[in-house]
Amino acid sequence: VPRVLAIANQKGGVGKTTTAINLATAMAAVGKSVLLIDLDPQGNASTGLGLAKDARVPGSYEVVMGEATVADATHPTLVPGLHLAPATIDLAGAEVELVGVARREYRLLDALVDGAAGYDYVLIDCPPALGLLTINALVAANALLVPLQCEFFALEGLSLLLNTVARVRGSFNPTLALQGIVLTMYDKRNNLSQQVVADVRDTMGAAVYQTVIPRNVRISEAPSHGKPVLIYDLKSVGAKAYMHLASEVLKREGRH
Amino acid sequence: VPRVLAIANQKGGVGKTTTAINLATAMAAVGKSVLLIDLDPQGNASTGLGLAKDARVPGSYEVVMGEATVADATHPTLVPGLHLAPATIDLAGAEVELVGVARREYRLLDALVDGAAGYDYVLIDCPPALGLLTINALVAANALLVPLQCEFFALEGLSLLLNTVARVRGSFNPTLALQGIVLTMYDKRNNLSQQVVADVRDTMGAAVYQTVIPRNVRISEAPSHGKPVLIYDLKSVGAKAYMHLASEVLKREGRH
Ligand SMILES: Nc1ncnc2c1ncn2[C@@H]1O[C@H](COP(=O)(O)OP(=O)(O)OP(=O)(O)O)[C@@H](O)[C@H]1O
Ligand SMILES: Nc1ncnc2c1ncn2[C@@H]1O[C@H](COP(=O)(O)OP(=O)(O)OP(=O)(O)O)[C@@H](O)[C@H]1O
Ligand SMILES: [Mg+2]
Ligand SMILES: [Mg+2]
Repeated sequence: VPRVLAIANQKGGVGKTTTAINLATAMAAVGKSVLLIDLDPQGNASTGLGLAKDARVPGSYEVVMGEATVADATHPTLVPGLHLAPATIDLAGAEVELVGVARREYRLLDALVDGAAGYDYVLIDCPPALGLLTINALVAANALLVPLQCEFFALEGLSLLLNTVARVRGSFNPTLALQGIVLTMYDKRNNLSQQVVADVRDTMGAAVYQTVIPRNVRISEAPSHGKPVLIYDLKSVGAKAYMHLASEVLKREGRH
Repeated sequence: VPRVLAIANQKGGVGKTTTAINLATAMAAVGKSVLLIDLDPQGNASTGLGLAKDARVPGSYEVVMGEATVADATHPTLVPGLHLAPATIDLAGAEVELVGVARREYRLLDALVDGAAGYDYVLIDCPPALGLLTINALVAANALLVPLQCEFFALEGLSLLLNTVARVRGSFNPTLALQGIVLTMYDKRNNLSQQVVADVRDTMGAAVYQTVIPRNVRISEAPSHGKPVLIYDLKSVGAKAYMHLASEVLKREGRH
């Protein structure tokens, strides 16, 4: 049975997709069999892994709506060992379409129970919201990985997210754990960045990974080539940081 | 009757809130009477204007649910001429709560018809999604202002947003116009930034403002002091850019 990690934060633009793509790639690179589920109607993870727009149906929307199995919706990617269940804009309608439907919070979990048996890890890239899609990811997940941009607004949103996690743990998924918090887009020349890192380490302690992802232009260039930064520029500071992060994540996973 | 501008883009972290706060401030600074409506459950615009967390009810949620008038939900801010209708996390429930309710797309418009009479401009800060809250903003708006980060994923999302705007224009608000597209977080040392600016100017032409907002650390420091950058550091590159943007926006508005 795979371990399922949700990559979530309702604050926009903090590096969820970038972390999902590159962590999944780094884990596959060390021999893990990984499925990345794009659960964001924007479909950025699908684009960042080079999947053509016309090859995305069936995808995660059809899985959540019960119209396709995980196997139907899964594609190999350019990364050996990494498969992707893509997203389309149709996902944006799921929240309203599932109102009143039984077990609407468990749709993804129910699909993964049979559908993801062959993988070591399932990573879920969440949209910037705390709606039904993110709730489905948190209900399906064993643990949550939180990318946190080194900015003031991102710090403000952390308690909102942790409250939601506690609510999901209380009502739907009692074993949901916090895998960790990864600080992203760190700029060492910027006092605010340093202050946010210090604040987060103070308040969240050991939950925060040692690895900090620096702001690195190669990371933001990679998606336009449909590649993870680990493939676009393996020697870059950004690629190395995600490899360090993967080894920290796997070390924490090893304790289960 | 005020002119209503929606500040929207479903891509997260592109500078919607930063543009809403600083554009509203710059417009108030030149004598316009402005109401900023925070329609994002994160409440970043409310924080960025220094409104205490325990003073945010009634707010935009109560307005959208019909439990309060705009006047009930409005507070003065530290900026003369700028008022704010704050947001709370309760907004996150509105989409599901309004399923099946008549005129659910028009709730904000209906509230503004009587409630915003005394203002010259109403600006609406939208959440990073194309759900009912953003639809309400687009239905209530005369025009849309799109902050677009100089990054690949942000560029990819633009056609998604423009499709939604066309749908809203077709079904709910036939006079909805595009006020303009403002490029944000521009880094002149970065090829990708330059490429995105060139691409957007090629495809969107005169819709794109001449003013480009540079990446500027003073902009990201200001919210932690509860102030717009125009007040936090008037001499900064960021503050000057938002003042230029305001004069461009007002020039375009002058043609109505
Ligand atoms: N460490 C980094 N250095 C430089 N750019 C980065 C870094 N991480 C992410 N980016 C860029 O910043 C932007 C935001 O990142 P990303 O899209 O991964 O965030 P997100 O949280 O998934 O956004 P959304 O909330 O819209 O889903 C993207 O254009 C991405 O390429
Ligand atoms: N020009 C700029 N220079 C430097 N930092 C900026 C700039 N504009 C915005 N920021 C910072 O970038 C982050 C994202 O901006 P902001 O929160 O305004 O985006 P948003 O689109 O409103 O995000 P969301 O999608 O979560 O609502 C914030 O921390 C903000 O302070
Ligand atoms: Mg994303
Ligand atoms: Mg915002």
